[in-house]
Amino acid sequence: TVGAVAVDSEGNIACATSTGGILNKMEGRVGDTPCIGSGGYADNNVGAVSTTGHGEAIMKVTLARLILFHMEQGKSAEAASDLALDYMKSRVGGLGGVVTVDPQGHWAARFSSLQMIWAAAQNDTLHYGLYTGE
Amino acid sequence: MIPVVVVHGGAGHVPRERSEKSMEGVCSAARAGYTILRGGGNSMDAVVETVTQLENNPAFNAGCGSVLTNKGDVEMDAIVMDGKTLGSGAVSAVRNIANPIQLARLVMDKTSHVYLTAEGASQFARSMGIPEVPPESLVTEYSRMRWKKNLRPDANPVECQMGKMG
Repeated sequence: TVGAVAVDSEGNIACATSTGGILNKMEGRVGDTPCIGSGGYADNNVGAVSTTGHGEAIMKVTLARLILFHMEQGKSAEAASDLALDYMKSRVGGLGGVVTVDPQGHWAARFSSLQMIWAAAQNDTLHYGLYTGE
Repeated sequence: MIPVVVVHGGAGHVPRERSEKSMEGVCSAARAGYTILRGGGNSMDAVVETVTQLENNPAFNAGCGSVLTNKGDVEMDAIVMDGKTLGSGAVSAVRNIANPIQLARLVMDKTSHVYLTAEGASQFARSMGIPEVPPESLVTEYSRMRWKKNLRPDANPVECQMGKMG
């Protein structure tokens, strides 16, 4: 799965997510990616999220919308992402990762899996990582 | 407002021999999206361009390089969402097109629907003039190798892709 979130100079926010699904999936199986609130969500008033990981678990907790719910309650992009990923792991035993932005351009790349490849560009600076803490 | 684009190339297990190419891919895609934003472009154009680049990169599980179904086919899903209008477009189980993310955007921009699937999505793609590509053009040697490996009765495809739970 691949995905992106962005904030432009007008303060408008968008998300995009695309996938081939899970290995050797049953024909006709659809995971979280195309489901609004699961594979992604964007609202100029709150932020945007693109998700990746175990699709069935992501759908059960509507991961993208859950993160934005926590941000609506005042959590930062990073804290909201961690809170929702922890909930998904403990409640339905699913691993995954997210990229998240808020309307002020604060961003987070967080994951509960061992790895997630990510990159972020802001202020003419490129940030990137693969393991937790990078 | 200071523009920003954040990109992921998937969570789970990344074999060491593929990590460098994958890292180059997400960095290149992030730069492409950021170039659009720095030029005054909008966030929707930036995320669609970013994801299009990743779909075209065989190092990632989307577009060219997608994993295969149990029958050995490619079925792809995608979504876009615009935070200004809450407009959204999605497609699922689409085959034979290079960039499902662009089809998802067309669902948002050109229809009153939010989500089209399977043959309906393919019909819509044809009506929008999106060229069909040969199925084999989306399949890589790596995805075929993983498909074969996970046909074994003792295989665990989810663990193979996502890694073991901690």
